[in-house]
Amino acid sequence: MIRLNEISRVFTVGEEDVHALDRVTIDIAPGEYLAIMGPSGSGKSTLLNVIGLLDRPDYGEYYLDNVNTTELDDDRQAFIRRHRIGFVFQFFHLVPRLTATQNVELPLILAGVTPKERKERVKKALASMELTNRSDHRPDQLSGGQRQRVAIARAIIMEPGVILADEPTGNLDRTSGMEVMNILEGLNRKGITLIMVTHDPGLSKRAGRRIQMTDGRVSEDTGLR
Amino acid sequence: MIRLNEISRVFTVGEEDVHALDRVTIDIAPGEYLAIMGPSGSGKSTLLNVIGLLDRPDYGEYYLDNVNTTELDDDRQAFIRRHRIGFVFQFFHLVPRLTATQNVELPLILAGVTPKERKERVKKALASMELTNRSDHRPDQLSGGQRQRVAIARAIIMEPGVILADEPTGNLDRTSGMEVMNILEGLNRKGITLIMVTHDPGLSKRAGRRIQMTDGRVSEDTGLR
Ligand SMILES: Nc1ncnc2c1ncn2[C@@H]1O[C@H](COP(=O)(O)OP(=O)(O)OP(=O)(O)O)[C@@H](O)[C@H]1O
Ligand SMILES: Nc1ncnc2c1ncn2[C@@H]1O[C@H](COP(=O)(O)OP(=O)(O)OP(=O)(O)O)[C@@H](O)[C@H]1O
Ligand SMILES: [Mg+2]
Ligand SMILES: [Mg+2]
Repeated sequence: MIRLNEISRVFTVGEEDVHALDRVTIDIAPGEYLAIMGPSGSGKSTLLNVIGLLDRPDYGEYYLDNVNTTELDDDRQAFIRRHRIGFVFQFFHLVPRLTATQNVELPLILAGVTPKERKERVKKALASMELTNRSDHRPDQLSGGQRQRVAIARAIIMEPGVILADEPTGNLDRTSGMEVMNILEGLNRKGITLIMVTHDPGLSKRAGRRIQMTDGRVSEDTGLR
Repeated sequence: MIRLNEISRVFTVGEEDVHALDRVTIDIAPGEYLAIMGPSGSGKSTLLNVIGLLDRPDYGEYYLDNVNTTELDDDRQAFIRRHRIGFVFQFFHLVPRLTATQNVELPLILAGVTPKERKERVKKALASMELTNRSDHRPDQLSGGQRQRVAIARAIIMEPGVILADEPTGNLDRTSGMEVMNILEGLNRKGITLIMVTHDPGLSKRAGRRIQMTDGRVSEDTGLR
């Protein structure tokens, strides 16, 4: 379902080249539950951005369901991204002027869901994240962990084929974190591919497969395959 | 040194009042090492913002070194904040257009330190955070954990009397997180008051004293006193 072949991503700052991804080759089957770990700066977010069609590799190919995405133009990539991928960003990227409700509703509006059904689905999603009392708050009126939960609700509300989660419990206490993991793992059991970046070894052990990154390379790939 | 008396902070959203802090009374002695824990939304960041003079309470008094800060105007509060308090924000608040070096240098410039001495001190601070190779990167050219370390370096470079750290290792792998804790605890051993919000029970056990927050109140206060 997700096949990366010799993927490299190089950033240039001044005179210097940063090899954020260095010849990454991985195959991820539909419905897999994969955890990505590694030191700060090792390329985890960059890898997620490439998989999520938010960044293009400089070398190599990325096949999503046998389509060579590297050959698609931006509009086509954006279309696939919106319909097939849910992304929980490391720093959330919520729309500042919209309330929690409106932020979570956005993917449904883009998908043409009717107002009545939207209202119902957003209500359910916020309730599952224990955010019912904060539905009308804008991001600046929410705590860090509340913003994170809005970002998670937004990413999963369309039940996309692939969920990419960049440190989804980084700002959550253990209880809220476990609630979020139960929801994400519940979706994975329904067949949704779950790829999660985490710094928490305890969380990574719950995944079926674990990838370790070091300096832009996959240095380890363990778990049931 | 830090004395909060019946501190309350109420946010109003539409028709609703949110009691982010509810009659908080605490005394913190000079040089203490305090960890603050509690569920997402329990008021930890709001408490830190009040202590850091970034937010004013609606009720109660806040004495900093026996000065009733609640009676000071904004300019006076800003002066004290800049000279006495170092703040690591939950979401960093780095200046987007400045490099890592320039961001860390900012407090030194505001304090009138000479260019030569600034250069040296920033170089040391970035090296201690393992950011030497990223000195000329701007925040958008840094990973999440690299940004967090820039924020920490900026907060501690003046060795202020009080360091407030809101989840300082939230985006760091365990190794980088331990390096940061060693640096912060080293400063505490030199007499700097260290107040840290964390979701990590392991980290909170390293502190001399632990405060638990629930719904804006201090529900527990344990440790050597
Ligand atoms: N736009 C950019 N320009 C230059 N360098 C970049 C850019 N984005 C990322 N980098 C660099 O690429 C490397 C990988 O970054 P990435 O964000 O993928 O790391 P990460 O594994 O997610 O780290 P963290 O755990 O700290 O979030 C880092 O060393 C970073 O400095
Ligand atoms: N500007 C604001 N307007 C309205 N409500 C707010 C505002 N800022 C915070 N709140 C609310 O006040 C409560 C406390 O927020 P705070 O950011 O202090 O929580 P926290 O303990 O730091 O949470 P987290 O662990 O998620 O970071 C939350 O319920 C939040 O929704
Ligand atoms: Mg990252
Ligand atoms: Mg907070």
